[in-house]
Amino acid sequence: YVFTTGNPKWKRNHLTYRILNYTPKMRQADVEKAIQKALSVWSNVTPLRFEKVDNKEADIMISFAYRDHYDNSPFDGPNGQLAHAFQPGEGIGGDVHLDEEEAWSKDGRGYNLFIVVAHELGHSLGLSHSNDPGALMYPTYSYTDPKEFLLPQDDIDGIQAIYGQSSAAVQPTGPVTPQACDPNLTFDAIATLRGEIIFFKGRYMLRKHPARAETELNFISLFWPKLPSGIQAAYENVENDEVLLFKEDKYWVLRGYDIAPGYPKPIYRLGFPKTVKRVNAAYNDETTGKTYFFIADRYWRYDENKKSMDHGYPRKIVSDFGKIGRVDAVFQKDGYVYFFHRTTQFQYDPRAKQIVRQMKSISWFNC
Amino acid sequence: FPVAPEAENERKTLQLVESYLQNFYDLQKDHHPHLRTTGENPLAEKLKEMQEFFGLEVTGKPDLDTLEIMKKPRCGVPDVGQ
Repeated sequence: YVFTTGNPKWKRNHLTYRILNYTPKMRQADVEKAIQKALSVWSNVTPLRFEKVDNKEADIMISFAYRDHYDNSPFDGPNGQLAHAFQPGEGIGGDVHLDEEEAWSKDGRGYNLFIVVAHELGHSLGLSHSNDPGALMYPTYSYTDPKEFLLPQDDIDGIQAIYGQSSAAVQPTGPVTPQACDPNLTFDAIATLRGEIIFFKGRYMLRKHPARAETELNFISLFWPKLPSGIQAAYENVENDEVLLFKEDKYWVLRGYDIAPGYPKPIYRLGFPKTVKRVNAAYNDETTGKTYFFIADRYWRYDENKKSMDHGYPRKIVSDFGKIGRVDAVFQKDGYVYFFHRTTQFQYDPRAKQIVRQMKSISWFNC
Repeated sequence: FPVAPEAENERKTLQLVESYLQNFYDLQKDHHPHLRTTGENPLAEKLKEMQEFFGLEVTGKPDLDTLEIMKKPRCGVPDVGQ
């Protein structure tokens, strides 16, 4: 996180805000709701309180503006610059300006007003741009479902360094952006995707292309806005050019790079009993066309050709895969199966039916 | 004469890079482009600063990854300075 030059801050914790005008692209009530939620992002983690006023000057004046709006920072039409805000201070200080020509929305279409206002309010309160790609104060727009939004730890640390902690008994914490070479990095799910390997972690995906040395970190929502964060299992069915992704008792299908219509569907359609509530990990064996699902200490085997579970399952993982314990994530590459449990990775040879190597979870990232 | 497509692209790229660095990295507008300056190229230096901020490979050149970031919708507040 970065403080604004000169460390400007409000001298009071009780601040006022006013919505000067509205965009015709959203219902007025939705605009107000988005702004209230954006303010609560910061008041939830600090002693700051915000009061809405209507007919007088407020500390934070929020307005939609068009091109040159006489603050020396003209907007540039659709896309590009979405909004800007001014550091704490009298007059224009603290004010938030939103580019009227953007496609404002309350969901994943266009630009989500809540996300943009929450970011701009960070400036209104004295924060500058952070170079943590997962931070709310990162300069470029990225969509997160407002229902799932949690203020990242980098932003919590920054705003609390200015205004102090929240008065809540338990201090709120936020998601930390995964670092590819963090030895403690664990994964929620892993799948191959047309030659790449995708490592899922929270709302992020670490993408490893065999021809590129570096690892790319993106939000899952950047590619698949309709997918939730916290994917729990995933596997690629190379033959069908599909990737199946699992969370709780639902699964989605990616065909190529797009989510197939009609998903999510219940996992029970694959033949799981109702006692199964979630899938921990899965991989598809290209040679046999069988898919292995790992749940707690057992696994199921699914026949992709017959589209049904094989009989005689579940079986105990330990009886057929040796001492790999619980499975967080798994994928198959070049005939070997790579099992991940916490920070440990096992390379398993399904032909010899034995573990041939043990590595760290981050061994794929050229650390 | 019609401008060759490559030259047109190059001109547009330079325009994108210059306005991005002027907006967000305090690149001063070059009021005497016809005067050849010696020493550091301010645009390359600002480009390096931007690449460092975004964790890109610091090349000082408008490579594909850099241009991809520059085209992303973003906040209008500068990344550095006031």
